[in-house]
Amino acid sequence: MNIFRFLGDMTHLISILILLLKIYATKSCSGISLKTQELYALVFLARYLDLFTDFISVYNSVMKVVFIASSLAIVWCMRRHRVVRRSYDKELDTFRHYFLVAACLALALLVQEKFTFLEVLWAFSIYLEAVAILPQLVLLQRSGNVDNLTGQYVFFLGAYRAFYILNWIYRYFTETHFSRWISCVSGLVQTALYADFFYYYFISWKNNSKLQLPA
Amino acid sequence: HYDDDYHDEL
Repeated sequence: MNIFRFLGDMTHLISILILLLKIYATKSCSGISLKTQELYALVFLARYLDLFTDFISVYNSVMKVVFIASSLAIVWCMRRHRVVRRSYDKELDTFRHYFLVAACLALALLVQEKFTFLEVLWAFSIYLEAVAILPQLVLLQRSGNVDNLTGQYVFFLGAYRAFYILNWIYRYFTETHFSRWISCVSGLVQTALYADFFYYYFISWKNNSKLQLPA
Repeated sequence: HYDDDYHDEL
């Protein structure tokens, strides 16, 4: 464990807590893409299957349970909670995310570290996580104005993978045979997708203005 | 120390 990875995991956790806070406090999920939340639940379920087979550390196991539980809770809230689900922007959240799932599954079958069930699902979860934010970014573009909590949610979500890139660089230089090229390439793509959001987030923060994304 | 098989990252 290194500081970059720890910071990455903490910003990831903060982003999920911000989202839970927003939904719980405002009893609204307007501006949140249910499709992105479903993709994240799929990412965690596909990646953390080794929860019961490979024990790595208490921290690792606890965080896996937290990520799986929180992502399923958010999806459940947006689908089933009688008050929250009314504020879901169903007509704006129209990204066909099934194509993302199919494409990532196909890629994982072609490119993975070992052609085993767990490794294919692990690669699938890495690829899917890189593109899972797309429905959310499209929804933000369409809805134009971004409320503070949603903006902070996306910001921390982007920052977490940026910290992981520093973690991979650090591990590359400090560990002998460190080769996580699937994660690295996918993580770079994932962070690049946030680049324009980060730009507009920084501009709005600098001008102390409301975050406006060009439609 | 984990070999590559382990995915020790979240």
